[in-house]
Amino acid sequence: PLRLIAVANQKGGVGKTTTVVNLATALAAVGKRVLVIDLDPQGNASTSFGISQEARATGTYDVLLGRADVSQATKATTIPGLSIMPATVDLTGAEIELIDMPRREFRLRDALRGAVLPYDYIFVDCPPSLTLVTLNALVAMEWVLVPLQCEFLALEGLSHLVRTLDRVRRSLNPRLELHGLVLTMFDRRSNLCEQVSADVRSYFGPKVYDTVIPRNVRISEAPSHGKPVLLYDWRCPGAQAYAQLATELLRRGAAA
Amino acid sequence: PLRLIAVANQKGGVGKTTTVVNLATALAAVGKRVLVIDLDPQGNASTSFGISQEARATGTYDVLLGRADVSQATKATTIPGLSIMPATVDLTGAEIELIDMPRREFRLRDALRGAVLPYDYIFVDCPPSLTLVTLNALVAMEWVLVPLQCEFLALEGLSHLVRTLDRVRRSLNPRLELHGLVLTMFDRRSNLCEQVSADVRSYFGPKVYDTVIPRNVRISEAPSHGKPVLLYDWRCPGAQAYAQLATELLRRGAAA
Ligand SMILES: Nc1ncnc2c1ncn2[C@@H]1O[C@H](COP(=O)(O)OP(=O)(O)OP(=O)(O)O)[C@@H](O)[C@H]1O
Ligand SMILES: Nc1ncnc2c1ncn2[C@@H]1O[C@H](COP(=O)(O)OP(=O)(O)OP(=O)(O)O)[C@@H](O)[C@H]1O
Ligand SMILES: [Mg+2]
Ligand SMILES: [Mg+2]
Repeated sequence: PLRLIAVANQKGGVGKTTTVVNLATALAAVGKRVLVIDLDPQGNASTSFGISQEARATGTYDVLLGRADVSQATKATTIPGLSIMPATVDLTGAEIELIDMPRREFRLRDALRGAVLPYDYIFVDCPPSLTLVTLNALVAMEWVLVPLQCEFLALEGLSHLVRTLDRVRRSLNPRLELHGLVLTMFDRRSNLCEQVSADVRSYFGPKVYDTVIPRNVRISEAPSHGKPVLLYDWRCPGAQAYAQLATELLRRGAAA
Repeated sequence: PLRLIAVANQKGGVGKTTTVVNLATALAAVGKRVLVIDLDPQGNASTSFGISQEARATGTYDVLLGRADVSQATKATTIPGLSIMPATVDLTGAEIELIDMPRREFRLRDALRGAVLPYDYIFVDCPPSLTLVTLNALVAMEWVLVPLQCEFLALEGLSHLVRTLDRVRRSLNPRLELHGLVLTMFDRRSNLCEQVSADVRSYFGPKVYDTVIPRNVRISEAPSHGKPVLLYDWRCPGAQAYAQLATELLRRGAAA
């Protein structure tokens, strides 16, 4: 079955883009057909796959406003089996432009429903907010994957995020499910990380993935080469952790 | 003169809140009267000063929607000379609620214009976006301070931020000025940090502060104690760097 996964967290800089880019790459590497939808006006996912500004002329913004369909807005990447719907800064304006549109929360979902989707997985990289553009992802997807940095301020927003997911499930998308939380930028030497990890596991139980992504400078170097860390340096701890995370996602998906 | 400073960057997790909280504390410690306006629905600045959820009943959301004036929404903190206008998750809804309001970009500015402001400095902690709520800060303030993490993805959004500031200066607030960039979470051992720092200094020249904030785990521990790092552990490298940054801000302000 086609898996629809939104990677979301309104806390900024917790590893949303890095998780989408590397999970998608790892799944494509084992033969899955994957689409990444870049919903962040920063366009970091598009950059991480080396998509030039010219190649972003048609993208997610156009699909949300109904000016292009999914196939027109989707481009191949250099990675076999992996396509992307790129983002541009125009998406910043989408928050305002969508307000008066009919079915403003359903724009992405309606566009996907009307399209041929030759994919096994679709990932949406969300911006660091819970406003209308992110809402479109939560309505169009079925699973939500939440990257969580093990820091106090990052923990604080979790209850607001969970409440928002509950609200969306009740009123807009009954199939929406918090699929799991992934601990990112984890530093085993830090007491804070161990403490936050223990708190999160005691509260969310098996929803917290076993795979933990370590802090690893090679991860932050990869985007400047326009490549996912799995291709930039597959032996490094960060890349290995994302490969393991993909295996765990496949195992959990099979069990669902 | 009263200094009005927005701390903004649409890239998430770059140290906006940490910079506001610690700069404000350092300035209050040398006798300046400071107001922090928390404009982020996450309310991280309010948490960093130990403001309970009950004490946030009236805050920035109410001021933007015209339901309270500045003095009603402002609270003292445990730090002498430092007040805060707290934030709650309601601010997420403000993006939509402000759209149809008259002077929607000027709501914060008009509220401040009509108030008695017994302060030397006002800092606004912005959310990780460039939408209407952040626009309110850019219209109400005069200086913009941009915390910048020395990573490739963080560098990418800078040109969009600078273009947005130019647009706001031309159409909404002629006094708006990019006051400076502060390099945060700097790791001297990392080539990437050194490279990004060199790029930024060659492009922005003297607008880049001399003071660089090092990555320091004590900074991320402080919010769980409801205290700025300057009070949690004033001897640590992170606290010392923020004290130095405050000194540099005072020197640059005096020269302006
Ligand atoms: N495990 C890691 N180790 C080291 N650096 C990392 C790791 N994961 C991500 N990074 C770096 O940290 C920064 C933030 O990560 P990323 O941009 O993926 O977060 P995000 O949640 O998508 O941010 P935003 O909220 O702005 O969209 C990036 O510069 C990235 O390269
Ligand atoms: N110099 C530093 N060294 C170590 N950790 C830091 C440093 N500065 C900030 N942090 C931690 O990094 C995380 C991100 O910082 P902060 O929340 O201030 O960024 P932000 O830009 O305000 O994020 P957002 O975009 O979500 O508002 C926090 O957990 C904070 O405690
Ligand atoms: Mg991102
Ligand atoms: Mg913040």
